[in-house]
Amino acid sequence: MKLVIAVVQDGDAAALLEKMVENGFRATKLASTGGFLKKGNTTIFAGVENERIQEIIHLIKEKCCVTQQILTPITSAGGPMESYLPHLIDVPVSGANIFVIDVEQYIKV
Amino acid sequence: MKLVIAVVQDGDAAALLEKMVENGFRATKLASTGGFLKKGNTTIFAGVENERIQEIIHLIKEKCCVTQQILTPITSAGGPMESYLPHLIDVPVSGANIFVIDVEQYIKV
Amino acid sequence: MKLVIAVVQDGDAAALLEKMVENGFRATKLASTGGFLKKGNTTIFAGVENERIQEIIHLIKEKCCVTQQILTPITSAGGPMESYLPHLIDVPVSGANIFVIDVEQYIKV
Ligand SMILES: Nc1ncnc2c1ncn2[C@@H]1O[C@@H]2COP(=O)(O)O[C@H]3[C@@H](O)[C@H](n4cnc5c(N)ncnc54)O[C@@H]3COP(=O)(O)O[C@H]2[C@H]1O
Ligand SMILES: Nc1ncnc2c1ncn2[C@@H]1O[C@@H]2COP(=O)(O)O[C@H]3[C@@H](O)[C@H](n4cnc5c(N)ncnc54)O[C@@H]3COP(=O)(O)O[C@H]2[C@H]1O
Ligand SMILES: Nc1ncnc2c1ncn2[C@@H]1O[C@@H]2COP(=O)(O)O[C@H]3[C@@H](O)[C@H](n4cnc5c(N)ncnc54)O[C@@H]3COP(=O)(O)O[C@H]2[C@H]1O
Repeated sequence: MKLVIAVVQDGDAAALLEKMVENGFRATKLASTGGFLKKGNTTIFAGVENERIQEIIHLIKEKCCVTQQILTPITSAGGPMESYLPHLIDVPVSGANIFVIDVEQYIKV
Repeated sequence: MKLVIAVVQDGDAAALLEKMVENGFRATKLASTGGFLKKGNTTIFAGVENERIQEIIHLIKEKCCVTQQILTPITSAGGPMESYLPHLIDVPVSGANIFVIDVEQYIKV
Repeated sequence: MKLVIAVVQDGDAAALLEKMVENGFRATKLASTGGFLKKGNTTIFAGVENERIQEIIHLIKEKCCVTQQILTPITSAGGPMESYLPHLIDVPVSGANIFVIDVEQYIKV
């Protein structure tokens, strides 16, 4: 068994979980926050049998989309002209960042 | 060392943590949500020395109980007779789902 | 790649994440709770290339400090004199507890 940990965007989480459950996968969801943008996102972890790993990765790719987020950093204290020009930065955010980890023992009690 | 990750029911979490601490285990708790029932549950993770893994699994078995949860799925739009019959489903929920993962390095700073 | 999971104190989390991002690390933050003190803390996880593991551990050591927390346990029902003496316990809390775990596959979609 592997533990598949996927950080996904909040907007994709519900559809992804629904698709996972429909296909017999079991998963747990955590509310998380991106270290850079400091916006809420979702971390899903699922213990998955080895033979179904490619299937779940495919499912995640299907349900999770890349987006662009606008970052408005705090402008540095410049001259009077400069402070009226907000610097907008386009930050690409992946559909999902997926980590596959080996599980030595899985016990259901 | 291993990282023991256990998804348990909210009602068992406090007693489990108390028992773990009493026995010298260290643990961290996260509020989580089940992917299927979408109800809150608790994810506990504990770095545990290899020789104490069986002990902590036994402790979790002792403190965490299987329950039955009633699931009332949204009824499909059927005829007038059918829509008055709610379909109740009995869903078994384990006391705990436990994943044991190898820790390559553990550092306390 | 390794998954670095660090349980840190809430007061250090923001500065640590800022430093990590400045240095090109990517991370996700979870709100967590200590099993013993039952106080909020922060769990950060970061997928990190093998060659940068020592660097991120050094960064965590730099930004996270040991503190002392005062624990006032519920006093047992003693005699009238005893109940007026609160038992204060000094509990040392590490800057960080770090678990380094191997990642078999990392996929960005
Ligand atoms: N140090 C840095 N320097 C320059 N640009 C940076 C950066 N850290 C993040 N970014 C950019 O900002 C986007 C959002 O990152 P955030 O940390 O808020 O939210 C991240 C984070 O929560 C998680 N994540 C990504 N890589 C991770 C990793 N290696 N370990 C743990 N979590 C990760 O997935 C979310 C989306 O990440 P994604 O890479 O697709 O998209 C990232 C990336 O395009
Ligand atoms: N392999 C795994 N990876 C990650 N987390 C895992 C996991 N297996 C279980 N969990 C976590 O433990 C909770 C209880 O699962 P359990 O399998 O005992 O009890 C489950 C099971 O009896 C049933 N169930 C869950 N997913 C199902 C599915 N895809 N098809 C049919 N029944 C499902 O509903 C109960 C509640 O599930 P829910 O998802 O709300 O909540 C789950 C989930 O949060
Ligand atoms: N092996 C592990 N696995 C998972 N998470 C871990 C861990 N070791 C530490 N942590 C996390 O880091 C926090 C700080 O732990 P630390 O050992 O530095 O500082 C601890 C320690 O000095 C003491 N303590 C914790 N558990 C104890 C126990 N069973 N017996 C005696 N003292 C304990 O109380 C402080 C606060 O503990 P608390 O549980 O509230 O909060 C813990 C917990 O959330």
